[in-house]
Amino acid sequence: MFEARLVQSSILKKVLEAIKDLLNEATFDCSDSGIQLQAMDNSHVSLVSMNLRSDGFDKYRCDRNISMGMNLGSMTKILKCAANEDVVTMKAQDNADTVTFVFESPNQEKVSDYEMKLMNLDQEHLGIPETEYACVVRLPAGEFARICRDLSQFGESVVISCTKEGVKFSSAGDIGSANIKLAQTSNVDKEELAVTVEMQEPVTLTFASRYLNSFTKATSLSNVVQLSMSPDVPLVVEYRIGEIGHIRYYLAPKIED
Amino acid sequence: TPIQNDLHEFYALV
Repeated sequence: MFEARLVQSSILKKVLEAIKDLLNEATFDCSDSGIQLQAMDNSHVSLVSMNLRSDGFDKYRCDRNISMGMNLGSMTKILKCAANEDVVTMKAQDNADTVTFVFESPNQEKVSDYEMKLMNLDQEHLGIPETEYACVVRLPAGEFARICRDLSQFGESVVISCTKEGVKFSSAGDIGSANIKLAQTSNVDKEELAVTVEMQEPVTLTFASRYLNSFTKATSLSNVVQLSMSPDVPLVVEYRIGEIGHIRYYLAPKIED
Repeated sequence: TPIQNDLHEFYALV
């Protein structure tokens, strides 16, 4: 038996919003420690890794590990049936081929349940080692979304350069070029408004702006986004999911021919 | 123009 209850169904809605641009379907691996998801987009350029810890749920029970392959379009339709203030419970029997979503209004006067068929998905799992990154940048998530949106008007690629002074985002194309420099915040009153750089060595990498834009669909999950970079390895874009977990996007860099 | 890499070039399958 698997059962996970979350008082704020809006978190689940936001998680889905954050992954459905990149993925059509995904397997939710449920264990005693929580719910994990790892999936690459169809082109194998980016990867989504999500973790929701069991202790972040209001109730969590997982007697046996289960992997639930879900069509994210169908899941989106079902979660649209939940009001933001509803309590959501996901339930499945061991070895089940369906999952049930139960939505309860805060006063318990309306209770709805939606059963969704599960899918058997062939999954490729990548082993991502724990890595010390040469540069770790934290900035307001809204600012990052704005930068990605603005620069994607110029070209298909965004160059991210990180030095101890700050971080620079650049793009160039047919209409011209654009550079956005963010300096490290000197006085930090509010952490969620700060730009911070932890740098071991400067890094410059090039990425497809289309994927960066997709990652920013997670903006509503967190005030802050963290970018981790090292020379010639994938970028990691991480958003915390409240006190319950995180979503990380990995993006392979573009390399000069 | 730079060439887009694949994630398989960086991480092994497990």
